[in-house]
Amino acid sequence: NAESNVHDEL
Amino acid sequence: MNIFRLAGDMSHLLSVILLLLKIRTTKSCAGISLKTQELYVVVFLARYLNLFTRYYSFYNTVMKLVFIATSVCIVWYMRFHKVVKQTYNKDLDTFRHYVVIPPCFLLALLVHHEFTVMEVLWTFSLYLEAVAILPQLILLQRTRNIDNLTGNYIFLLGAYRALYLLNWIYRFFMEKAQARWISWISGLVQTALYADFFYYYIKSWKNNEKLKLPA
Repeated sequence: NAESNVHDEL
Repeated sequence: MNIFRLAGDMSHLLSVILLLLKIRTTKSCAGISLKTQELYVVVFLARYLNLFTRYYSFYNTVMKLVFIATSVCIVWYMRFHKVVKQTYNKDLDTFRHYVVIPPCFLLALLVHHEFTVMEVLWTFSLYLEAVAILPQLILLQRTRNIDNLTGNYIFLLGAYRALYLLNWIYRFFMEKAQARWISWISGLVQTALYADFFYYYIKSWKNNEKLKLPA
């Protein structure tokens, strides 16, 4: 999933 | 989660704790830019809206709530606390911070990964965070006596960004993560802004001298 790539970062 | 990411988050968390500790124990916010702190509130509110749309982990949720709460708390102290607000260097903290908000938002409208409300707000927060430290760096340069807590706070904040760069390199090679140019470039710009500060911070630390930036 492209979205989860950096969106789990703060 | 890799070690660089965790170290980055911890450095960020520590910087905020240190700042709050300075404010609470010394009852002073001297040397701290309210402009930068207000920009951080906007950054975190825009970015962490995904608290409501997607669950990542307990860690992720707690950290987001902590960063929102502490940034609001710091601004509250600097604006409204009877004693603390009098120590604020208002005359030196002159960067017109609101002028950076519209360009960052416009850029996010033009350059983003996907044209959705959440994604544009996320991107906006990345662009804004990249420049949010500017008022603080300018204030620092105008401050004659930079106290240790303020110097360490900014160092930890810069370390957090530098560690995130390492985190992205790690993720790209080890986790075969996709290229995310928007995060990378804005993160790189943000870290680069600290270069000058790092140079003088490390120099003063090596020579065991008080931190002083050239005017």
